[in-house]
Amino acid sequence: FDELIVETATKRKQWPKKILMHAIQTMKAEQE
Amino acid sequence: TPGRAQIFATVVDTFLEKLLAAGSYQRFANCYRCFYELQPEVTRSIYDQFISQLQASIKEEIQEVKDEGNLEALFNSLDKIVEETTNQEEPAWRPSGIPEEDIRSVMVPYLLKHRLYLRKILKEKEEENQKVAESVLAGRDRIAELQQLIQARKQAWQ
Amino acid sequence: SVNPMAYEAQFFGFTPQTCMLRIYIAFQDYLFEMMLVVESVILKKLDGFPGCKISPFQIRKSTEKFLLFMKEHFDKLFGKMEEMLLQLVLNIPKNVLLPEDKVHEQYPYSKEQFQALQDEISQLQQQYRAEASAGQALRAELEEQKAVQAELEKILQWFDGLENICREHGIGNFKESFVFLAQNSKKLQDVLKDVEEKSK
Repeated sequence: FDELIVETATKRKQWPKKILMHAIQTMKAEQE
Repeated sequence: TPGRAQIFATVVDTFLEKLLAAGSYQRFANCYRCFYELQPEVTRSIYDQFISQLQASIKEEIQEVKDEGNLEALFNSLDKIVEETTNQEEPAWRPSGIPEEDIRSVMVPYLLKHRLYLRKILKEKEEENQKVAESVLAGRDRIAELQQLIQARKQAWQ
Repeated sequence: SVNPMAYEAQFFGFTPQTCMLRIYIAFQDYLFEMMLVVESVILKKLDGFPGCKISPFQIRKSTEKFLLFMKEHFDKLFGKMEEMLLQLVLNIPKNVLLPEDKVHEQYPYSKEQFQALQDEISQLQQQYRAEASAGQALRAELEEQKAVQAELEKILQWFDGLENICREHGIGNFKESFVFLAQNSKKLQDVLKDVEEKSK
C-alpha cells in the first residue's frame, strides 16, 4: 500500500509535466 | 515560529530524554537486584554504557533518516511554501484522483497561448486576404474595361 | 479510516507513516540489541564469580522485567512523538498548495469550460485553413488576371499600331478617308459612265 501511494504521488508530480511537454511540442509543430 | 527542522529535532530530543529518564539507574538496579547487590560499581558501569550506546544509536538513526530523505532541505522548503500561503484560509486544491480531470488545468495556460496565437494569425491572414481581394476586384474591373475598349475599336473597324 | 497522506508523499517522496514506522522499528531494534548486550555482559561478569548463586535464568528474568518496562514507556512516548511529527512536521496544511499544483488555483477550468476552449481552438484552426485556401485562390486569380490583361493590352496595342501606320501615311482619320475614297470612287465611276455614253 505504501509503495502504491508513493508511486501514485510520484506520477501525479511528474506525469503532467511529461504530458504537457508533448502537448506543447504538438502545438509548436502546428504553429510552424 | 520554529521551523519544521527545529520542531523535529526538539521532539526527537524530548522523546529520547523522557525514555532515558524512564529507564533510570534506580529502575535498572531494581530489575537486576541480585547482580546489583553483588557488583554495584559494575552495575553502574554497565548501565552508563547501555544508556550512552542507546542514545548514540538512536541519534545516529535519526541522522541517517534525515540524510537519506534529505529532510533538512525538505523541511525548509515546506516552511517557505507554508509561509507564502498565510493569506489563504480556505482548503487548497487537492488531486481529485481522476488524472484526466487534473491534467486539464495544467494544459489550460498553454491552450490559451495557442488560442491567442491562432487568433493573431487568423486576423493577419484575413487582413492580407482583404488586400488581395481588393486587388482582384480592381483587376476584374480593369479586364472588363479593356474588353469594352477592344469591343469599341472592333465595332468601329467593322 | 486511513489517511494515506498522499499529498505529503508527493512532496516528501515517502509516506510519513512509513517514515515513522521505519524509525520505530530501528529504535525498537536498538533497544532490544542493547538489552541483549547488557545481559551478555552481566552473564560474562558472573562467570568470574564461580561461587555465585545467581543463575542465568534469574538474569534473563531481570532482563525481561527491565525490557518490558522500557518497551511500555518506549511505545507510549513514541506514540506521542509520532502524533506530533505527523501533525506538525510531516504534514502539509489543508490551505497549502504545492508549487507544482499552483496552476490548479490559477486556471480552475471545468470539463465544459475546457471543452469550449478546445472547440474554439478547433474552430480557429478551421477558419485559418479556410482563409489560407481563400488566399491561395485569390492569388491564383491575380496571376491569371495578369496574363489576361497582358493579352488584352496586346490587342489594344495592335489597334493602336494600325492607326499609327495610317497616320504615318497621311491618313489622319481612317474612317473619313475611307468615306472620301469611296465617294471619289463613286464619282469617278459616274464620270466614266458619262464619258462612255457621250462617246457612243
